[in-house]
Amino acid sequence: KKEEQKHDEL
Amino acid sequence: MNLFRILGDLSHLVSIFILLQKMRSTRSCAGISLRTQILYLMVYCTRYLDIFWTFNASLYNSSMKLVFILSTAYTIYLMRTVYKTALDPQIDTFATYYLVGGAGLLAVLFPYKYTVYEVLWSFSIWLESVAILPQLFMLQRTGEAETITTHYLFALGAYRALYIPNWLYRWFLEGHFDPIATVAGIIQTLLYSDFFYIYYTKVLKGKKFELP
Repeated sequence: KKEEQKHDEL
Repeated sequence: MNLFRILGDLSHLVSIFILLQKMRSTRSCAGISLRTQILYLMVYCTRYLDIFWTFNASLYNSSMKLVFILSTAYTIYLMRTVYKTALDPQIDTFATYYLVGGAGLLAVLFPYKYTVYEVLWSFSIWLESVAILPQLFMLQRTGEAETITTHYLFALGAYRALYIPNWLYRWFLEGHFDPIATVAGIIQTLLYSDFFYIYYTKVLKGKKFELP
């Protein structure tokens, strides 16, 4: 299962 | 966190200060596109929604997000009140609806997940990639720009350009890859390429920014 995309950038 | 990303974020921060300084020192917002500023405010408000539930995740991210939203709102406020005499709706005419519509369409077609937050996030990424177009269009119509305005545009463009090596770094060293942000970021940087070229060949050599 594809890992969820993290939005840790600005 | 790597050097490219920090430099990119700092460049973004610096660009906002240069813009405020430009308005303060020339007592005018002449040459600045209100449409582009409004698009940026939309970008920040739709992307940084998560500030309400990730405030403790990273103080760095959260404070930057707050600064970007508040400073852009403040810039728009200044442009529409204190400096409104310099606004020129005859020059700032780019059809922004197409940009918002196009970004909306891409967001609905390719989000990472069908949740309100993810679709808005994707929308903000695509909208950011083209938000500079009204400003560049205005620049093309006037054919010249004040030096301080070109420094603002350079710092703003450098922010996303510096994110590209950051994405490469993260891809190779952390196995992290964000296709939406990367594709949109490359498009965004390409839109600046003409501007970067003239900035490099004229402004950095002490000449006035004038289009050929």
